[in-house]
Amino acid sequence: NNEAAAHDEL
Amino acid sequence: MNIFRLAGDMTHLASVLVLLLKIHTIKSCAGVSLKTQELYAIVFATRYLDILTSFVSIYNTLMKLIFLGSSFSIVWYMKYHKTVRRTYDRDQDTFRHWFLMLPCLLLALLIHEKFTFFEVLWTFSLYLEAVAILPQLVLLQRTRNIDNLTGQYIFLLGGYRGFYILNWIYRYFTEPHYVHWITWIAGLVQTLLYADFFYYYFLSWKNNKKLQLPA
Repeated sequence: NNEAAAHDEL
Repeated sequence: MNIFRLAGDMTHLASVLVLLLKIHTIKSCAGVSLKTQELYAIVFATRYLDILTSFVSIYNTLMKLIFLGSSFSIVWYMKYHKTVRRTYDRDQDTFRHWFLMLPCLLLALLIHEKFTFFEVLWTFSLYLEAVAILPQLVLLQRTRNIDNLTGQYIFLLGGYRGFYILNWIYRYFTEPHYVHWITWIAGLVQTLLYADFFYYYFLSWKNNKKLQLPA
């Protein structure tokens, strides 16, 4: 899983 | 973004706005746990550290700012506002919430997805959010009667993570490799902690009675 997708949630 | 996550974010937004509105309009924070509010401010501060470094979307950044701003202003109101602070019952709100933070930090140091400063703090914020409501629920047990707005605040706060669980299920089935066990388990524990509150909230709503939690 790429970096941004890891924390694209609030 | 999916409908479950949007519903979750809107429910979460509604919960902080309900609380901020209550405190701002009636200038009272009776029945509200400052400890829980402090924990939430720490949850957002440690979760949104990357607000300046990683940009996901306007929506994402805007919501982060709203959650940071609202949680810190609620703490400010309850601690420093001349009128509101007098309505805070500090001798009832005695949960040792710093004791919650240490286990969460230790757990984050042990169980995380990546051992980096940001990732460990992000994981810490997940664990802390799962238990942050405990001081508030303990306070409710003590004060027994709660006003509607505080009840609505807790109901919405518990509901938002429930929507997030639906969002994680949706993403698991629609996005390959979308697996985040830590987030899922923390979110499930968090929602389960509200289970008994939800039960009594529903009973009071069904029987149209004032919300009373058993001693």
